[in-house]
Amino acid sequence: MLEARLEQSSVLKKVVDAIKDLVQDCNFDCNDSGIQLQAMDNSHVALVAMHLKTEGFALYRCDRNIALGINLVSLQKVLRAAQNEDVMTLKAEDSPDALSLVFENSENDRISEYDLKLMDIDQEHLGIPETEYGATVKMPSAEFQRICRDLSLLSESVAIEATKEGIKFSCTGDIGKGAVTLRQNPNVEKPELGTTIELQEPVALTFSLKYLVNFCKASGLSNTVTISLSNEVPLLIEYEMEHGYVRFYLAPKIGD
Amino acid sequence: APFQEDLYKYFVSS
Repeated sequence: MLEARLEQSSVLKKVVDAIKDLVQDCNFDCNDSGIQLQAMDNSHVALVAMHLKTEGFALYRCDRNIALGINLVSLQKVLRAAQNEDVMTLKAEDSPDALSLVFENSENDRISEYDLKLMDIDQEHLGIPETEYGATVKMPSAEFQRICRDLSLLSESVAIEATKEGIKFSCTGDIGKGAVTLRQNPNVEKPELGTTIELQEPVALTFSLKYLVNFCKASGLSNTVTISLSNEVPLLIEYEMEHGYVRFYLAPKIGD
Repeated sequence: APFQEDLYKYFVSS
């Protein structure tokens, strides 16, 4: 059986908020390394991979591998009943029909108990090859979100170019064009506010802004985001948590 | 508009 306790409900709430517009139904795979999820969006253009490691749980017990087939819209409805600071305990049998969720406030005088019906989801698991990226950019997640939102008002797609000068996001649309260039600027005092660029080779790729804006819903998970790019391979956007991560992969656009 | 690639081209079923 599975028994997993999070000190703060906000962790799972934020993860679900971050991915629910990308995927609807997905398996939460529970095993001795924690809770993992991998799912592709309907159009096969974007993939999300999530891992909440056992170290992130106040208590974690999972005797055998359990797949929890969850509709994320339904899960979000149940999670609304949890306050951010509530302790959350997830419980499931070995072949579960339902996931039990218990939310307890810090004063220990309120216990909320919910059951979420599970579904059988036949989900394909994709192997993601190890990639040496041409460029890896680490920057404040709020800044990345702002750039994506601003450019999405002008165009459907953004060109991302990483060179030794910096990383440039540019787009052209019906009303005009826009570009934002970030130069390497490590912040010694507050590393989470700095921008660092590791460049093996110049990279230039084009991506759909609709998806990037969607990924930015994970900004609440981490102050920083890591963007990894290589020519002609999917973009990797990673939000690292203290004990886990949410990663998004996005296929590039090609041709004109 | 540029053509959007499919992830199946890059990632393999495992």
